[in-house]
Formats: sequence, C-alpha cells, structure tokens
Amino acid sequence: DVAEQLTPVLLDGLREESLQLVSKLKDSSSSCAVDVSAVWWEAAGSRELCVVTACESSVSLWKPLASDRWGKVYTWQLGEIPVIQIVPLPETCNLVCIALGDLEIGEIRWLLLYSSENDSFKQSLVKTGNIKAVLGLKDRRLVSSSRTMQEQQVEIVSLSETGRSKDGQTLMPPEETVLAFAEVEGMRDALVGTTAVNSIVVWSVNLKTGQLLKKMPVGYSYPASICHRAYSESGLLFVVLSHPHAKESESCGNPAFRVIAFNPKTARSTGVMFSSLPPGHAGRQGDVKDASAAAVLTSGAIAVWDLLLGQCTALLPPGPEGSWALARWATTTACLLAGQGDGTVCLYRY
Amino acid sequence: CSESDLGPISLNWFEELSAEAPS
Repeated sequence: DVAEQLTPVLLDGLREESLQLVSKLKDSSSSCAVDVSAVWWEAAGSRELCVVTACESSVSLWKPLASDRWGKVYTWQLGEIPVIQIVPLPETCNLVCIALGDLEIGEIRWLLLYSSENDSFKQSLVKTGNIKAVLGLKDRRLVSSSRTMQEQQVEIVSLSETGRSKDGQTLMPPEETVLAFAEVEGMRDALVGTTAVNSIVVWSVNLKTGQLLKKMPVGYSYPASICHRAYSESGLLFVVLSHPHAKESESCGNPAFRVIAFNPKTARSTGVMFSSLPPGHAGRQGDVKDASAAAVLTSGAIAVWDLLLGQCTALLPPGPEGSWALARWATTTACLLAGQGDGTVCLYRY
Repeated sequence: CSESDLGPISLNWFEELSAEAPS
C-alpha cells in the first residue's frame, strides 16, 4: 500500500535517479540498529572512509573491501546502559563519540579506533549527567548541555591524539534548556544553540571566554525548533532549523526545515526558505549537511531536500525488506547512509 | 529581505557583540 501511494512521486525522473545504491552491509549478529555514521580511519599511512553502526549494546566499525563489500573490523561492547546515538566529529580521524542512556542521554563516551600507544581499540568516559544535547565540533571537541535541578551546564571538552580528555571550557548558560547546537561555519569562535522556549542563542567560544552574546526569538509558530546548521553571510546569521512539532497549515503544508536569516545586532529575523514534507507524509528524524537534508518519515520512506531550493529532491520508498529507520549523511552529501531496523545499512550516492 | 525589516546590519556583528558582552 505504501509503495503504491509513493508511485506518483517516484515517476518524477529527477527523484528516481538522484539516489543510486552503491553497496549494502548487514550485521548478521545485530537485530536492533540504533544509529549509523561514517568516520575516516587512518592506519599505515592510508585513509579510508569507514562505516560505524550502533545497536543498543555494542558499536561496530566496518571498512570497505573489494567489490563493494564491507568487513567488520572491530566491535566495542558497551555494558548495561543502551546506546542512543552516534555523535559524529567533523574532520576527525580514528575517533567516534557515542551517547548512552535511557529516556535521555546519561553518558557520553569516546571510542578510539586505533591507539598508537598499545595498538588497540579503546573507549573512555567523557561525561555523565542529565545531558540534553551534544554535538561534535571540529578539532576533536565536543559541546554538551546538561541540567541539574538548580542549574544548566554548557561545556566544551576536547580530546588529545592519544585519547585523553583535556580540560573543558564552560560556556555561559541561558536560563532555558539548550536542546541542540550548531557550529557557525567559517567562524571558529561562534556557536549557536536552540532552546526549549524557541530561542536561538549565540556564544563566543574562544579560549578566553564562553560569553553568551545574543538570544533571539525563533517565533511561536514553530515550538521546540532544532538547529542543524549555521553560517554567517553579508552580516546576517543564517540558521537551518527543523520543526518536529510544527502544525500543518493550508498555506505552508507540513514544515520540515526552514532557513532563517537573523540580524544578530537587532535580534530580528526573516524566513528565507521553507521545505515541506511530501504530501501525505508525516513525522521526521532529520540530518542536515551543507544544503541537503534527509529524514525518515513515518511511512518508512526517506526524503531528501535541497534546502536552498526548498524542494524535496529524492524519495526512497520502504524496500521489500522493510521500512527505513535511519538516514544520515556520510562525511559529505555525496553519500547517504540509509539504515533498516534489522541492522542492514545501504549506501546511496546522491 | 530588506535592511529596514531586519534593522541595521553589520558585517562585524560577531566582534561587536563580543566587545559589548560582559566578560
């Protein structure tokens, strides 16, 4: 039934051809896929793009073999707390970060793919607490927000080449809980976050200070917006937001992503581009890289958008083996990782 | 969008806000 409903959209040639299946990997020992990601692995002078898969109790590293096949290199066993997500670290080799917890993140761990000290794969604890949001940053850094009954802590930690955590930097927290972070591209010292009362906050994160520079309202029509990407251009701060709880309207359809331009000097903003869910679809769990967004819809399909055009450019229907459960960009938007609940991961060229 | 909608725009907004922020 679902496949029939999707047929009219797939007949649009652009959408049909814009995703090409490259290869597939299946973890026969896993039946509980939680997340998937890509990571660069450097060993013996060569660098390969590897795939990391997570199920509740373990995380596995896969490397490419000949003929589009994949081989499992190593599996980290994680103990009693379930894995919730893989946290990618941009432009970083041989390092994966994972978040563990029950209803919310209770623990963050580094997984080091290869340690030159003793030729081993190892893991170490980075942080514990009631962690509300976490993001991997450039230069082997990680930012997180966590809450106690009294206060919120926003902290950046960094990791040395040998896998040891360096001293952290504390950022000035806003009053409301921070739900998501995004680095401002091209501005090493600027970081933004979205909060539970729908504000964008901007920090300066240079070595000396963690000042909260500005708080700007997103608008009441889009509660609990999540920031995915931020960049500064012509004196404006552009932020890509998703709206998991926005209501469908006749004029706008069902909003999935918006690009909003903020003037940080005045805190005023204006919508730049708007991307809706395909007609008849609901629900999303999104991933944004550059100007491309991907999300799993409740129908079990994966949708891909060009955020600058505000258009859905590809729709991957549920396969014969079942619904899609995960959609993540690899290190670039040239490669989409599409995961099913049974541990199957398909790599698509976009 | 026009400048009048968003107010006066500064290319150096980050440096200016950093200088204004209490340390």
